[in-house]
Amino acid sequence: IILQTYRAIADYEKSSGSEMALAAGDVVDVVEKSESGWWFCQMKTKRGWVPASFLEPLDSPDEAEEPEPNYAGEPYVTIKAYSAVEEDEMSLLEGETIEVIHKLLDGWWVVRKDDVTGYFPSMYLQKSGQ
Amino acid sequence: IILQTYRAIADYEKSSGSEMALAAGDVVDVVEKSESGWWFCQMKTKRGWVPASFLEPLDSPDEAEEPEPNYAGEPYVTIKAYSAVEEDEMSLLEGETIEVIHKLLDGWWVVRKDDVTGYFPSMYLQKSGQ
Amino acid sequence: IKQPPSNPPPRPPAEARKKP
Repeated sequence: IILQTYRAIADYEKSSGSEMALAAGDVVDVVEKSESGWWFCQMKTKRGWVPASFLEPLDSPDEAEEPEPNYAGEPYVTIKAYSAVEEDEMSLLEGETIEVIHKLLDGWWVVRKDDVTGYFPSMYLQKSGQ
Repeated sequence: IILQTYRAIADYEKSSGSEMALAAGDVVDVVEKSESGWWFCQMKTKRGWVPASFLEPLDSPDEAEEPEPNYAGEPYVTIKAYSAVEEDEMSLLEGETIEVIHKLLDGWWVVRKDDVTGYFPSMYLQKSGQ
Repeated sequence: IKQPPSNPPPRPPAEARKKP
């Protein structure tokens, strides 16, 4: 089935449960057209990368999903320099060897170099030996 | 494949083309989790009835989709009374016989009774003889 | 698919009003 695609030309607020709100510019597929002037539509699926830290699980939002810390530390090397913006972050140059203590899901890992620990972007780290 | 469902806990504005914006409360399916903390998500598909008059075709928005008027008129009878709210609408009681001149897609049909024409909700009309 | 709402949809938005 090929559905026709339409664009909303104005905002529309729902006035009952079976309706769908529209924002001007929204793109929809039309599933069914009623002569009454009500059309049953499906919002075009939006997809893209979002920061994990902006999401919580739908069920049991308090349930801990984060992996356990590994205080022994896992050796990684920095592949890009980063200067701390916030006080709890680490400033490191490229090519520095550190230990990853905690691989948090938001992508800011807890790392340790000598006796200093702090957050560092995981995308600037590579497992040692790779 | 069963995808995990998450809820956005805050608004997020896109900062690049491959990202997806979030509004607090949005529900998403997580397609892929990158260790970088970027998760590739798909917005939960919203569906529902919307007014056709709020939509335009995505391609060729000016292309006429409306059926042609029928000035001879097609006999219908009102199945529910309606009092005109706007000046170009018809006020009719239940059980009145009228002629439908133009079946517009937005569900507000042009009807004629005697020498008066105006808009009337199609869902309050039934073809005569049914 | 559920039935459409039982009230008529709103008149077209100002952006789309057609001449009678």
